Amino acid sequence: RSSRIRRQTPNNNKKRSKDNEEFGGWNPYADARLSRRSCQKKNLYVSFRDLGWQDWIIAPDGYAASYCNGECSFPLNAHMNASNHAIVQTLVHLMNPYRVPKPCCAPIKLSSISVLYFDDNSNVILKKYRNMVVKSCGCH
Amino acid sequence: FYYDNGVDQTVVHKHLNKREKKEMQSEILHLLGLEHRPRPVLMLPSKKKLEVDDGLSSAPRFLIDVYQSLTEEDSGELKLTPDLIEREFNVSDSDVHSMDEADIIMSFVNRGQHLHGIRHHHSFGRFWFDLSEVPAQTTVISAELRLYINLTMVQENMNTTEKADEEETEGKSQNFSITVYEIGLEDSLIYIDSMEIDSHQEGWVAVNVSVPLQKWLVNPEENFGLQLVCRLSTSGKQISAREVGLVGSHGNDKLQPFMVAFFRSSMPSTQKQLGQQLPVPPKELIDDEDFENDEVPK
Repeated sequence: RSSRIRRQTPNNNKKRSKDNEEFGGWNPYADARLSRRSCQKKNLYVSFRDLGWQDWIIAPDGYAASYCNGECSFPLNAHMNASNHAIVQTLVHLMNPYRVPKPCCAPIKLSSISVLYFDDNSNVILKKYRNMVVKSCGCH
Repeated sequence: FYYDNGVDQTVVHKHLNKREKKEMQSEILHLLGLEHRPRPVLMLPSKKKLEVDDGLSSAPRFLIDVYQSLTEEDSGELKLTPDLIEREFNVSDSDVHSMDEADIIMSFVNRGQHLHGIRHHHSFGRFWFDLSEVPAQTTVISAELRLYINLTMVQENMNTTEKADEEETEGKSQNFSITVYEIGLEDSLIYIDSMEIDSHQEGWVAVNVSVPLQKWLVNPEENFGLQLVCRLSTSGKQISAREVGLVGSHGNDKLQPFMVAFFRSSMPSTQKQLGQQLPVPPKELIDDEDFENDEVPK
């Protein structure tokens, strides 16, 4: 039902109370606030240009490194790419929050980049770095 | 240091001080598997580095073309679309295969003309490549010496006697052979490879030099370079590389000989990711069957 929740406007009080009933007391707007903090991919651009490395890095100028940030809290909706294990981890965490941690927000899909640069001898190296760029994040 | 404000904009989060900047640079260099920031003698043009008329020599240009031919597939993997390099550098199918297989491709600038104390005075046909920066823990997939044959140069360098000979042969093409030798101890020559060149052939040719490269990486002290010998196919008479039309170190920068090598990283996958040695936990702490094959756990 998460897609339906997102479409609702915050001022629609009537609808809100209906949803509260529908969700058995669960407040979907609290969930919407939570979703802003939920596990998601964030962008972090590593700029070789800003580092002043243009004298030895030929290409690229930089790369979108990205990282994963946010919480993996109950309920784990589909947008979090939660693994089955993450759901179990969440349930056990809820039962014993001080001993068992929440699932971890981490990359689930990574891709490579290629960097072209000069070495000390002015030879040129094209090196493929696997798993350097986060394509998507999820709860593990 | 920037962060994403959630609406597709980056915002300055914190200005790093000098020490923090240095640490950050060091971390990124480490991530790239480098111990220090390279200081190449050759300086790059500051703007529009990847444009065609950039004044760069053939060795960097070859890899720039390879880089520009890389496209990201749906899977997020970088794949080669070989049209560009095929057009300019006459790249074969096996080269494209090597490029796809390789984790590292290096193009080496010829330093043969700068060597001192070497008896092979035909510096034109003499090649030497500095391999000191080849990353450790790599396996050679293949390597080739790439040479450019310029037909205009052949016509200019052909002396009158040869022209007369050519006229006598009446249309018989004057083919050449080029042979590459590895230079051994006391200037001994060890045969590596040879190829026949048609008199009308123009463009890049590649000679397989995988064997000497593998040897030099294991024994760097045996790297005395390569020697090129050109002969007329009909008579076997030795001729200069210039007469064949091979572009040497004094020729056009974009057509100078260079060596390209394709390497596969032989580091375990986890180390490959980080570009560094990961600590291995004590065996008594590992009780998972998955870790029994001596792989470093993630």
